[in-house]
Amino acid sequence: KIAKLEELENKKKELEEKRSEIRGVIAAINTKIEELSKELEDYKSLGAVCPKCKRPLTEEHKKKLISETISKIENKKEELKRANASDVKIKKEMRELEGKIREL
Amino acid sequence: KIAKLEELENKKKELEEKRSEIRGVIAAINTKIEELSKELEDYKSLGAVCPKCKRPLTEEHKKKLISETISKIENKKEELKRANASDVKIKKEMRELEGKIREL
Ligand SMILES: [Zn+2]
Repeated sequence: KIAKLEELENKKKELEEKRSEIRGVIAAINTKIEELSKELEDYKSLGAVCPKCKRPLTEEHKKKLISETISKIENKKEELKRANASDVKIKKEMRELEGKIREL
Repeated sequence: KIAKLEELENKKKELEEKRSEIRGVIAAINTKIEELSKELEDYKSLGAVCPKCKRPLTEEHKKKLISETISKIENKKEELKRANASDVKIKKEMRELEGKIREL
């Protein structure tokens, strides 16, 4: 019985590490989405000339920058969905494990 | 004698206002020189692609940005010389005026 408890406690530690890891991933993705959103705002407010290199900007090039950034944001949101789903799965596993530990 | 003192005190106030104004000008030019120096550092560290509009940068265009910024800094330094010279001139006038006021 003690061996079983130890085994379950070890499994619980593993899940806690996975949980901590996935939360780190979620935080990083959220930060990236914020940065891309700021970049998108900058691109939307670009004028006739690039403020950095001072060369004239065509409407076509501005649209390209905007649509590329929107795609990147959409990809990150997909990543976020998958990461959140993993987080939910780990939480569920932990709850079941807590249950098993109490039943010992 | 009182009339003369009033006249000199009024002249002194005028010079103090001019002094305050030229100091404002000097501060503004110094700020501008700092901004241009940062801009120069940015231009010197530009890579193969503009970090803002993502288009490839030729060595020629980079050199153009650098030399244009150096010219702007040199112009501002000339302005600064003239402003400092005005400041020195006003300080000298004020000292002479203080002398006249004491001699009354
Ligand atoms: Zn650019």
